[in-house]
Amino acid sequence: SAGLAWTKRNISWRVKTYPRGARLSRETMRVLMYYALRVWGEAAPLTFHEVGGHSADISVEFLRQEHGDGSPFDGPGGMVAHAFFPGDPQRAGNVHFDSEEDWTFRAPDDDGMDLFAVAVHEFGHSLGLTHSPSKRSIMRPYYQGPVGDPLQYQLLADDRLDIQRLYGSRALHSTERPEVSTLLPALSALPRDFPALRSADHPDRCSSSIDAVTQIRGETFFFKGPYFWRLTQGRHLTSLRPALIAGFWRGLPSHLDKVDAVYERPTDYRILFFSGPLYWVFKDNSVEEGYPRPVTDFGLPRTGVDGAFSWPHDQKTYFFKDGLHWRYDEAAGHMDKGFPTHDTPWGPMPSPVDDVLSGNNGEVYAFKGRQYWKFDQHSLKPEGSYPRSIAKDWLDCTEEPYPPSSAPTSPMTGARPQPDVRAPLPEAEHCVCYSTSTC
Amino acid sequence: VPTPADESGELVDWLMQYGYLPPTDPVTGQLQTWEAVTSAILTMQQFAGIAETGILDDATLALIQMPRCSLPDILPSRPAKLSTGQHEKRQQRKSRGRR
Repeated sequence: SAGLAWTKRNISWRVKTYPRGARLSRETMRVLMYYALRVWGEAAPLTFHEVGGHSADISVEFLRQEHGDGSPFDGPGGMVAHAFFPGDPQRAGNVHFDSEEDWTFRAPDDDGMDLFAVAVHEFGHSLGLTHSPSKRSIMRPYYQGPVGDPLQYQLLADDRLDIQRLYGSRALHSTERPEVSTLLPALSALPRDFPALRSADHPDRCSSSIDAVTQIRGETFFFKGPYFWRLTQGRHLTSLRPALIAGFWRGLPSHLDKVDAVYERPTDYRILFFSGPLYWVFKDNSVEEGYPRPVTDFGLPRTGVDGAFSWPHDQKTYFFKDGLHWRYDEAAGHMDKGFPTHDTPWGPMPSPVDDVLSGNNGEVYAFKGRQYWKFDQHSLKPEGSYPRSIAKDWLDCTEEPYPPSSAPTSPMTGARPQPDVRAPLPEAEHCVCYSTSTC
Repeated sequence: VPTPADESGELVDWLMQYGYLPPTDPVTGQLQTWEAVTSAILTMQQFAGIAETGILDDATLALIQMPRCSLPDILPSRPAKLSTGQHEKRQQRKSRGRR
């Protein structure tokens, strides 16, 4: 080993950038990263959880040529990836893949670079392992082709011993799986879309208001009735069709009509669902024991909430109901004094709001009806070119929801909405390619 | 001092890139000695588990053309921590007066 290891055992990760024009979808790449980390988590007592934002311990990027770390890539072949050791003061946890390689998965040996095999190797470096002269080691510096099914792959004895020298061993019972938390679908389900839908009774994303919106592991989820739409970290809709909430988050009642609010708890990355007088706590896709519980646990009214979100700026959770808002201290486990109040830090905010969302940079979005407002992260004031259409900016709807002449004025500022060239332009990812023959 | 042949420049770069040879001194521009290169090739062949010939043979050439991780195989050695005894001796030497 490089002699240095993470002092923590709970390690966050994220894929920060993806290659352009890759034959693998972003979702496939993320799933492969998840499984590559799981390989190490099976051998050592390490816990990996995927996060959004900018503060992941292990940050995966696809970069090309000179990219500012003193180790430029060289196009296809040659140097394909590198990662920095935990003891590197500036670059620890950075994992770089050459975006000019032809990254593949389940492709023949001589057809591109198997992303899973390379990722397992690079994560080994991220955890403190150096290159191994052993011909069978995953830490051998030379690319040796695919290593087989990520679901079945296990470290060889030498690699297992090497990682255990740094972190100790994980004693797993036969039915246990290591903890590598994520919201990714199972690998075997990847080529298919998200949960199958019944006929055409799902809501139309281009004409619906939303019940709730949240950001989980850096991805954005819009909820409407019993369904949700999912957007990747780059704000790409993963499917034009919504998926069933109860089909994805196992443990919510199958007859659930709607959710009022959802947020990811920053202290432990649990996901909280609020619907009427009840709330549920999820660890990834599975409900925790003992839920649902009444929302009065939080000191909230028994009628529930309109919206909730966690603000990274102050690490507090804000709840909204009928024009009032509460501020909850997650670390202390109680509401802050002086709440509820009508005066939010972000003002003026539409009332009552459908839900509120925080972006990666601390900016805040308020959603009401089919429109949303963006609040600047510094001034906390609504930006001038809002409200804008939720459907158009977030849910990949191309039609103009309002003719320019009849554009509504803002209930807060009186200004007519103007086109905003800075707004995201969502693209839909409709297919997943596994090899050139099936792409 | 004999220097590597021009056509081996790529090999020398490769050996330096992956830690088998120390980087050239940017001040003196001192080239790697051929003995050092040969020794580095032997180390590299040993690490890779191929025949240790000390020359750029076909197997070695194939190896350096393989896709690989860009981290070095041989990490620069860090200054070893002094043992207590060594530390005391150094302190004693420092404290001795000059003649």
